[in-house]
Amino acid sequence: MHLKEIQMENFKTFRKKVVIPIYEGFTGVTGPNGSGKSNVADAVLFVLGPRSSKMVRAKRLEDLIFHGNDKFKPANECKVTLVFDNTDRTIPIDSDHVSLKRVIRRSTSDPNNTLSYFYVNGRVSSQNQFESILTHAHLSAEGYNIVLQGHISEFINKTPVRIREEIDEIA
Amino acid sequence: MHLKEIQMENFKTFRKKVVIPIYEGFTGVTGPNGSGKSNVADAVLFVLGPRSSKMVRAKRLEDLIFHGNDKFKPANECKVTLVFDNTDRTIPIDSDHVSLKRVIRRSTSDPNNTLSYFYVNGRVSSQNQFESILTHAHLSAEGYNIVLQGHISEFINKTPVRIREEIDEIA
Amino acid sequence: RKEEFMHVYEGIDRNFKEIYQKVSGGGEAFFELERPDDPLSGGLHIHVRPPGKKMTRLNALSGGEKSLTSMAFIFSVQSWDPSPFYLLDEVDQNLDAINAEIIAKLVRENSKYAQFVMISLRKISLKEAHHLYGVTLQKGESVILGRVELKDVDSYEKGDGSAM
Amino acid sequence: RKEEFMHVYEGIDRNFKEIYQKVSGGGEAFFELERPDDPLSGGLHIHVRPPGKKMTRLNALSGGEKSLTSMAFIFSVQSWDPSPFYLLDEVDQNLDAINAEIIAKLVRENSKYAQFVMISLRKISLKEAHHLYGVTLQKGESVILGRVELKDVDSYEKGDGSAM
Ligand SMILES: Nc1ncnc2c1ncn2[C@@H]1O[C@H](COP(=O)(O)OP(=O)(O)OP(=O)(O)O)[C@@H](O)[C@H]1O
Ligand SMILES: Nc1ncnc2c1ncn2[C@@H]1O[C@H](COP(=O)(O)OP(=O)(O)OP(=O)(O)O)[C@@H](O)[C@H]1O
Ligand SMILES: [Mg+2]
Ligand SMILES: [Mg+2]
Repeated sequence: MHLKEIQMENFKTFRKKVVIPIYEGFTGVTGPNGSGKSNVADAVLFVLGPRSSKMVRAKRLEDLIFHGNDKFKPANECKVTLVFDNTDRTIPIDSDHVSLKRVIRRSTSDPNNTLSYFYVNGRVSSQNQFESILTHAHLSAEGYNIVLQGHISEFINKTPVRIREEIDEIA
Repeated sequence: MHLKEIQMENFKTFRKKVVIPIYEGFTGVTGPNGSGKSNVADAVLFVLGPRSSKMVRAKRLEDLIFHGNDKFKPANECKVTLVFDNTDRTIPIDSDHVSLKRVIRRSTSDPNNTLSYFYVNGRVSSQNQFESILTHAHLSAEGYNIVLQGHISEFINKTPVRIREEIDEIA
Repeated sequence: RKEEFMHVYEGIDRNFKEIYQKVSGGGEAFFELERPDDPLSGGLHIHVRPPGKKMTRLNALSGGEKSLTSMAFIFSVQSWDPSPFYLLDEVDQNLDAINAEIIAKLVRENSKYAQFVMISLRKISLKEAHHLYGVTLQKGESVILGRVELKDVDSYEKGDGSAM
Repeated sequence: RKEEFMHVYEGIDRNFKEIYQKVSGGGEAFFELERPDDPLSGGLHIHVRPPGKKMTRLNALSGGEKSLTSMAFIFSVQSWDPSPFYLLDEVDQNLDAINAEIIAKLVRENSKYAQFVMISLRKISLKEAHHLYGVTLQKGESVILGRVELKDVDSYEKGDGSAM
């Protein structure tokens, strides 16, 4: 199982729908300050870690929706989809591809509230189902596989008990 | 008034006495990871900010004394001297040079305790006298003039009230 | 339960020693359990000794030494708790040119077993990548420049680059 | 007392607008007092708008944008509360090549009025310095290599360099 592509629309600085193919091996991402590199990392976390505390840079979910610029008005919803190659059936779904999509939409009745929607292969799903798929796939936002900007030294700054607990969780 | 040199002996990784001349203008300092660059910054803070909370990397004062390596035993004391050019008499002392030296020594009677000594132009002084000289010279560890490694974003992460207070202190 | 923990613990400890020695050019590292007789009731301390230095508390390490130790720890866990996908955002910020290259080569080696996406501003790291994407800001929106060549990175950074 | 505060406040605000616009290539910045009628009882908010973007909360800025804003703030205070000596430890960690060069040139310009010591791992910053020192580790002790040339920095980093 591996990641095939990241799709974003109206997610932070990514207004237009964009599809980023992810190949096997080592992919480098670079670009000027403020261009949106860490926003791509946030998009991955947005799908992988619905309950994750790692999404530090947004106080509220709605801060993730494109907030407009000199030309375009703020959007009302944003979407991120991660498409996985599942030919080895690591994810217990009988299809070669599995797409996990998360959408948040400003609620029309109460503008301060944002509603979250989850889709698996295009069909409406739930946050719990998302999480059970992610656990099967060994993909979690809380693990050692995602290191946010400026957080590299956090791994060794944890308390001794916390480090032992994390090794215990692996066991 | 300007800084003429930094002298260190048995301060962290600087075992042998070393004198670093500081010229006017822009001085760059570079070198491999762990070579001792930030230890030079700590040495400056050690003199400029006797009460400063910025000395974050040492839990106790004694952590600043050279703790030995494959060849040499741990030292019992460390010294740092900052020598200033005072021809414009910014510091109210009648001499062209003013040297501020701080020494810490492990106490022989109680190994867990470290004693601090302050010297101005070679004569014993006190922490209070140090501080009054530093205030005259507009040199403080708490100001905007010293940015420790990894702390650059702290200046804008302060609370609004704290930022207003700092501007007030300047007024 | 204790046996299971000890089995994983010893495995990761062995990896950590090996990887740290490799990335630090001869340093030493090991784990220490607070309560070896009843590990699950105590914590776990990480000790490292950079080459030529004494064993130090993690807090006393320099910025670059901490980043290197953290990366060694992350890789030592990987073979026990493999994830198919890794995302590293500017983990080379604190590293000097030599250590940045060592980490990037380690990422390239490990990318045989998992996908690695590494965000970086440093050519010394990016040159190890198999594929390279550029991200730039145009009219206040992010645009992904398809697979770019490292030598082009300079020009587009100069161009619409200064996105600040 | 209020007049004194407002005098300094307006001076620093003016500086900050100017310096931020210069370092960001056209962005906008300003201060806002929580209680303009009684400034000493409220706080002070910093607002910035990177070029092409909307005005944002400081927390939403990227790592590099924050570092640039902080440096602009430090320099805007300098002319009101001048210190004879500045020490900057790797303030360019988060900056891309363009912004690192902008900040280094700003340091060089300000070094006419005060002494600046800047610790950095990046040649793009170090090349602006008038004098350059190397620090390296030999047998577990720090050694200062007198005034070095930038072109030599590579060789000693490769030599005894990997001090980790
Ligand atoms: N909802 C949103 N709509 C539009 N723009 C947003 C939104 N949220 C954040 N931003 C913008 O995204 C930018 C930050 O982008 P990001 O952190 O991805 O940059 P980066 O490429 O990682 O830069 P650096 O190299 O400095 O780390 C900020 O300028 C911020 O204003
Ligand atoms: N009292 C001491 N005696 C000897 N060595 C010490 C002492 N205190 C700290 N050290 C060592 O100093 C080293 C850290 O040095 P420093 O932080 O100055 O490195 P640096 O050149 O700034 O590196 P980087 O580029 O990674 O920031 C650590 O390896 C630490 O073990
Ligand atoms: Mg970033
Ligand atoms: Mg340092």
